[in-house]
Amino acid sequence: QTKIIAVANQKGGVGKTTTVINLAANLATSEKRTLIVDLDPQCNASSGLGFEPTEEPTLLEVLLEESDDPTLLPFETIPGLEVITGSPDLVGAEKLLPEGKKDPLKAVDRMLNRLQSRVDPYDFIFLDCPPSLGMLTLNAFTAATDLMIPVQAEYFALEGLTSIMESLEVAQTRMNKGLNLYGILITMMDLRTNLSRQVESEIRKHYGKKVFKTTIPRNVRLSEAPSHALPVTLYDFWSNGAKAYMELTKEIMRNGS
Amino acid sequence: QTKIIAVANQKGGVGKTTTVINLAANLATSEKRTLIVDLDPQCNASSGLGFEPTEEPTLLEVLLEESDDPTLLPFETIPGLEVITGSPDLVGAEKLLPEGKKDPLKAVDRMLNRLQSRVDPYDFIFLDCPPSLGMLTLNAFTAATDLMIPVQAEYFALEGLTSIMESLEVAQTRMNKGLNLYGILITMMDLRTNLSRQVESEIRKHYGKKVFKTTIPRNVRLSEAPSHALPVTLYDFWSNGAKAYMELTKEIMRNGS
Ligand SMILES: Nc1ncnc2c1ncn2[C@@H]1O[C@H](COP(=O)(O)OP(=O)(O)OP(=O)(O)O)[C@@H](O)[C@H]1O
Ligand SMILES: Nc1ncnc2c1ncn2[C@@H]1O[C@H](COP(=O)(O)OP(=O)(O)OP(=O)(O)O)[C@@H](O)[C@H]1O
Ligand SMILES: [Mg+2]
Ligand SMILES: [Mg+2]
Repeated sequence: QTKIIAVANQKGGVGKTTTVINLAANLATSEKRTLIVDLDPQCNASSGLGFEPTEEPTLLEVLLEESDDPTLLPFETIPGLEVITGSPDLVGAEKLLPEGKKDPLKAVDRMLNRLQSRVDPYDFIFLDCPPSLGMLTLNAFTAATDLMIPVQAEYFALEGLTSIMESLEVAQTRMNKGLNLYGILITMMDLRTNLSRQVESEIRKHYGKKVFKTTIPRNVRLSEAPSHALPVTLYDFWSNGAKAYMELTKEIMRNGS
Repeated sequence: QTKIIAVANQKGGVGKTTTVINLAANLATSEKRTLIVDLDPQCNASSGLGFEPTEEPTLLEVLLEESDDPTLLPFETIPGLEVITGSPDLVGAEKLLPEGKKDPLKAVDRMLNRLQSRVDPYDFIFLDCPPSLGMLTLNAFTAATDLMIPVQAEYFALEGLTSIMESLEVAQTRMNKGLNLYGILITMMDLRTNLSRQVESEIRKHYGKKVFKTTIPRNVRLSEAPSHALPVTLYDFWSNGAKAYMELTKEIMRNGS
């Protein structure tokens, strides 16, 4: 059974893309067949692994099912990890998906079904979402089996948690009954500041078991790695950032993935 | 002549809201009559100054001109600084503004004109934008005299700079000929890391005089201040964050605002 994990939070810059790249890479090196789909017009998950945005067809054209054969075959990066790259024209999804003939919220779901009928099944599929609760994120909610919410250990990100949790409830009632909260991941923890500790304890108080035990520290290696088109374990294996995402991978595998 | 400054960047978490709050507060204490309009459904600029989102009418209802008197009178915070708070229903602007009878891109422009006909003129109006290039950001581009682009000193934010610069060019040709680039502001500089220095030199090499001389350092006081509903100069006047935004305010006043 493939786990399709939407990684979403409308608050910007909380570590969605960094989590997708590094978690997916670690699962691939643990012999799990893994796919990343870059649903963000910024295409950070694509460029962070060294890929250019898609052309001929672009990911948006595939989602709109405009080309004859609307299947994008993924690129392979490190063994076991494949990527369907994004495209800047995804900005147009908000307006164009609802103008199509089919259910606009199921475009990603339909694409994944077409793909899965042609390739070996994946163990994990990660959907990297843009920082909004628009059409692309709602598509991810509809296609996913699970939702993962990265949250920076900061005040504005803490405030934003209530609205993504409300959107999850709406998604579970209206779009996808089976959508499960995979977990809330606290990112960019800076143990030297009270703010990080206060925000972490606030989140754990409210959301308890829904929060991963592993937290990700602020670590410059995590922000350097994408400029070398590498996941952090291949860029600097001994860094705190690499260790934390390794811990998180173990926690996920222990939970029975 | 009122300066209407859109603060925008589709890359999330680069310091848009932090810049709007702190720059606007400094200009207000320098005897400039200043207004903040919170166009982000997350309402961070509103809550960062201690305000709840608008209700009866919400900012979206005002932009849709649904209520009898579609004018929101701003709240005053510190002397000289007023805020038109956002509302979570702004998420609906993407779909609802184009369904109205009037030009959907001029909704913010019309609102500001209605407001300015009823109150004393402002010296500065700041439009805080959500992390996307959707309907609300395009409205800000249309209503503004100037665009300010905060950029984190990080790889993904550097990559995103090209696409916001392209959007500026499109806006100048199609929506608002007079839209001027006020400047690119480098934020969250961490002088201890090579990454920050490399990104800064890259940005200055490409964009030269368009980049403010002042850079904003990473400083925890900036992320603590909003939880106390205060601009950083009132929260911790002697912090590096407060000093940097003070420097920026002086640079702006020196440039002849
Ligand atoms: N734990 C960390 N320590 C240090 N830097 C980090 C960490 N996680 C992410 N970063 C950096 O912070 C920035 C924001 O992270 P990222 O782009 O992954 O967030 P995002 O939520 O995907 O952003 P967006 O909302 O724009 O999609 C990036 O420059 C990234 O390299
Ligand atoms: N110079 C700085 N030093 C330390 N923290 C900062 C700095 N500037 C902003 N922050 C913090 O970083 C986070 C992101 O900043 P902010 O919310 O202002 O960015 P934004 O671009 O408005 O985000 P969004 O894209 O979600 O609207 C916030 O938690 C903020 O408090
Ligand atoms: Mg991202
Ligand atoms: Mg903001």
